[in-house]
Amino acid sequence: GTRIIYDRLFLLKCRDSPLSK
Amino acid sequence: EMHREVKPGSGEHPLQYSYCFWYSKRPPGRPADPSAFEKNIRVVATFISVEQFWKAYSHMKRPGDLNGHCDIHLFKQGIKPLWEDEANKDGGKWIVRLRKHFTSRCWENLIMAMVGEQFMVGDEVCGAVVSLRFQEDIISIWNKTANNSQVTTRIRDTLRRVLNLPPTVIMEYKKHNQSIRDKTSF
Repeated sequence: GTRIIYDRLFLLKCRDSPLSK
Repeated sequence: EMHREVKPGSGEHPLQYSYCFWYSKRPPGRPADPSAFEKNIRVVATFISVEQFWKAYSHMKRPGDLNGHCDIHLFKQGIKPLWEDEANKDGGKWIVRLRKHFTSRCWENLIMAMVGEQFMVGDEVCGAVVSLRFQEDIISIWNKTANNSQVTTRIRDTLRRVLNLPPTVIMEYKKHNQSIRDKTSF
């Protein structure tokens, strides 16, 4: 089946989102 | 906390697995007591999305800012960071010894790779540990099947890549059965 994969760059971008605070 | 059912919130990016951060500390002046380990370890956060991961991670101290003999563990929800857990009993771990200066950065890169499913070994990865010790720190990644060399090789190669380790850094694989026999992790 398909896996949910996130690369480092994407994870770091999400870090800046207000949802991550 | 370990069994709390977590769900991605609205607008959050779900992870392939839910995870728990655990913390364990050996009180200063006390010798190691393997039977006390399970009593001294506790879950500090559980998450299932990228945003929940960052929330949990940002509320914790970075390994480089911690003192004393302690460990931070990040394991899939349902797997205890103990050799005897069902998921770990036939498993092992890659160990990387680090000069203290590198610990926080390496830990962060490792856990991002793990939750982001960068290891590409199906469901073999169980968790990761950063162990703060007197002169050096140790990072480990645990997998289910110690005898599967295809899996352990792929984990090793991904680890070297995500940690950006120079070729001089030695990585060592240790089966948990060996740790049980040695009565020590490292």
